[in-house]
Amino acid sequence: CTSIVAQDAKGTIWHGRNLDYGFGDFLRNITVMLDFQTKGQTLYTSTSYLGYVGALTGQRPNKFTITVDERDQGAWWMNALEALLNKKASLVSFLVRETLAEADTYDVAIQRLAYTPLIAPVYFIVGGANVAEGAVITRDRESALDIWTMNPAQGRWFVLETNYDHWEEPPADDNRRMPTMKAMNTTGQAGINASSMFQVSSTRPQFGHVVLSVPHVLNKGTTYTAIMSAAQPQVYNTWVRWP
Amino acid sequence: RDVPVKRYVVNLDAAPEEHFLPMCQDPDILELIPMLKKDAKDMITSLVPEEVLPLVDILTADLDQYLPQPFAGEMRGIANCTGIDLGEIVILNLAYDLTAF
Repeated sequence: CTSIVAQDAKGTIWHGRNLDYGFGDFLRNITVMLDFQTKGQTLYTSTSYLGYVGALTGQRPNKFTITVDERDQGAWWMNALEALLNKKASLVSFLVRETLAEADTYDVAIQRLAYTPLIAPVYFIVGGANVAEGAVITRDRESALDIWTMNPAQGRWFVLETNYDHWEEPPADDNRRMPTMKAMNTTGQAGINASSMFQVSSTRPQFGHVVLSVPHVLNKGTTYTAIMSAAQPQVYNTWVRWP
Repeated sequence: RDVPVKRYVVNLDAAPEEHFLPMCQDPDILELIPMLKKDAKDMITSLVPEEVLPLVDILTADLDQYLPQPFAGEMRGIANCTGIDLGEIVILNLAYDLTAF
């Protein structure tokens, strides 16, 4: 997975994500967007799969956007044990959906995602609707290990996450972070908008006309790209990708 | 082929079992169901260790005790309208957490 939150030169926050997973052909056919409504008004929107009731990508209009990237730690049985022994631990996708439904500010969303016990370690990437609202929350099962925030005033106008702790170097054989950063810096803060965020999410290594199959922003596992901007909720859209 | 995905409304004022009915009853989705059933089985057999399956049976037998609302009711609703086995719907929903490591 790759998730990016960026602030453009006018102070608008943009959130782009590629969801990479196995079983691509299965998942691509069942990817949908869902507008969760009460009294005819959209309370929140998510990108999901037929049959899936949680959320790994979503937006609360005019408030915040959330994406989840897997964190390469531990083993499946640790997650299963956590689920069995810790009744307070939430499924990742349930916490995201509950946060979209119940948190009514960016800060409340950050608190819920940072400190609610979880079954699995993950990254939550959160974008707001106001200047400088953007963060990557590195989670273990109990709590947040780190909350890495955007700081445009200090030149950090975007934060991004693939699947490795941002303070560590990613593995050499899966360094999607570097090409993503390069693409963002080439685009520049003045060039950031929905279309350029989609372009960054579509970056793949090419040698002339030959597409190289090395891990990249857009790779074989990418099932969809979603682009959101909480301050402009109508922007939110999702595209199935067939790399 | 990078096409925008289809979009559906989930009416949160309806009972959880009815939340995903509009999607399930879409002819485009109905057409996919047979393939979905097969793909879901493939995904589950290759993704979930066999040791876990008895756990899922326990979970499914008493879903409301283990999973919060509206999720338990929604999974039941999806199983009813797609004809996909409830246990498989549960596994598909747990798959991310089980594989997020």
